[in-house]
Amino acid sequence: KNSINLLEKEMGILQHHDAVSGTERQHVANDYSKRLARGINKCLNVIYKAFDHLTSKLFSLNNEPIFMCPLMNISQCIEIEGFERFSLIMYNPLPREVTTWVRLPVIDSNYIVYDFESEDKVQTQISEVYNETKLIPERNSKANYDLVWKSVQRPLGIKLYSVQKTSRKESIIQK
Amino acid sequence: SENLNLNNEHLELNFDQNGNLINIKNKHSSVSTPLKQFYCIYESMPGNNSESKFQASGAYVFRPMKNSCMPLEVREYRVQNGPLFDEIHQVYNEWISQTIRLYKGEKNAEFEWQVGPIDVDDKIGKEIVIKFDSDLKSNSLFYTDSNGREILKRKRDYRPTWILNQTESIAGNYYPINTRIFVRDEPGRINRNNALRQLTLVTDRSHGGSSINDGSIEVMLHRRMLNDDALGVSEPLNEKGSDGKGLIIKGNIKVLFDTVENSAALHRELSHQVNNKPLLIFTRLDKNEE
Repeated sequence: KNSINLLEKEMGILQHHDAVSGTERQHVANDYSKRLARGINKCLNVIYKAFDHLTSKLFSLNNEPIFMCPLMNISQCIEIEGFERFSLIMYNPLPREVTTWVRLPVIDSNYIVYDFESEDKVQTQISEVYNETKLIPERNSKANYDLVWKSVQRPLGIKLYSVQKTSRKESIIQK
Repeated sequence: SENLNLNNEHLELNFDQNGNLINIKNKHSSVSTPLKQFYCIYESMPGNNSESKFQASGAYVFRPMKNSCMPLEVREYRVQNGPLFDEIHQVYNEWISQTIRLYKGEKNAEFEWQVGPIDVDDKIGKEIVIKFDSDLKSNSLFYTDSNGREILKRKRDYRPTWILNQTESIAGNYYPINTRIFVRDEPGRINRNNALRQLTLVTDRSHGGSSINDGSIEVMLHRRMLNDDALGVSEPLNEKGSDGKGLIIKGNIKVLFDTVENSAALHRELSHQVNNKPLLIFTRLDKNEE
C-alpha cells in the first residue's frame, strides 16, 4: 500500500501551479523530476507483482525477473540488447480490442517473433534508428533498428510474444 | 525526379520532389486537401526585464518578435517501404527532423518529430512549431480539448464573454491542447470536395496550439529563450541536457483527415489509444524454457 502512496504524494506536490504550467525554476524542475522518478519506481514494483500474478496462470516465471523499458521512445532498451531470446508481455488497459504497433529497439536486424498462444511466426518489419536519434546525448543504446509488428490486443487482456535472434542466413531467407 | 507518395488502404500522402508534404487524400471518403506541412521558427521577444511593456518571451509568456514565423523546408529525405508500413524520414536542419509513417490498415498518419538542441548561438531565442496548412474553410474557428474533458470551440481574435482588444495576433490566439486540435470546413462554406472535411491532430502530450489562418493548425513543440519574462521565475526558459546544450525532445502527432461526420468517432478512439497504450513488460524467459 505504501508503494503507491508515494507517487500519489509526489503527484500532489506536482499539482502545484508552477509544475502544471512549467513555470518553475530549473532546480525546482529537477526536484520535481526526482520526486516523480522515486514515486514511479515504487509503483513499478507493484506493477511487476501484478504481472507476476496475472501471468502465473499462463506460465511460471521461475523467479526470472521482469522489467520495463521506459526509454523506448528514443529506441533504447539496454536490458534486452544482450539477449538471444526474450519474451514480451503486453497488457491492454482499455476495455475494448485495440490494434497497436510494437516497436522494440534491437542491435541487429535478424529476429523472429512468435505469438505465444498460436505459436505462429509474426510478420515483422525492421526500421532503421536514424542518426538524429542516435546523437541524443542521454541515449546509451547500441540499438540500430526498431523491430516492428502489429499486435491485436483483447479488451483488458494479456498478449505474449517470444522474440528470438536468428542466424543472418535465416533472416535473409525470411526477408 | 518523380513526386513521392505514401499509401495505404485509407490515406494517400503526396510529396513534392524535395520531400515536402503537399497533399492528403482520404480514399474511403473521397475527400482531399492540399496540405503543406513544415516546421516554423518564431523569434522570441528579448524584451526589457524591468518593464512589462517590453516583456520578453519566457516561461510564463509566449511572445514572438514578429507576427510570422520563419518556415523551414526539407533539406534531405529518405524513403523506406515495407510490408507493414512505409515511412519518409525528413531532415529540416541540424536540429529538426521528422519521420512520417503510414502503417498498413491505419486511418491515421504518424508524424514523429525530433527537435533540439535549439541553436541560440546567434543570441536569439527560438520557439519551434509544427504547421499544417490546408485549404479547409474554417471561418476563423478551431477546436481544442483545452480542459481535458470536452472539445471547446475557439474563434480567432475573439472571446465569448468580453470585447477583446487583440494586441498579440499570434500568442493571443494560442490555446492549450491536451490531446487534440482540429479545424474543419464550417457549414455553409463551399469547397470543391462537396463534403465537409476535418483535419485533426492527436498529440501524445500537452501543447500550446492555434489556427492563425483559416485551414491552418500549428502546435508549439519546443522553446529555448535567453531572457526572463519578469513574471517571477527570474531565469530564462533555457533547460540544458547532459552535454550542456539545449534539450532534445521527441514525440509524435497522429493526423486524421476525413469528413466531419466520420472524424469525431475516429479521434476519440485514437486519443484513447495514444494515451492508454498497452504496458510492455519483458522477461528473459522464452517459450522453449517455459
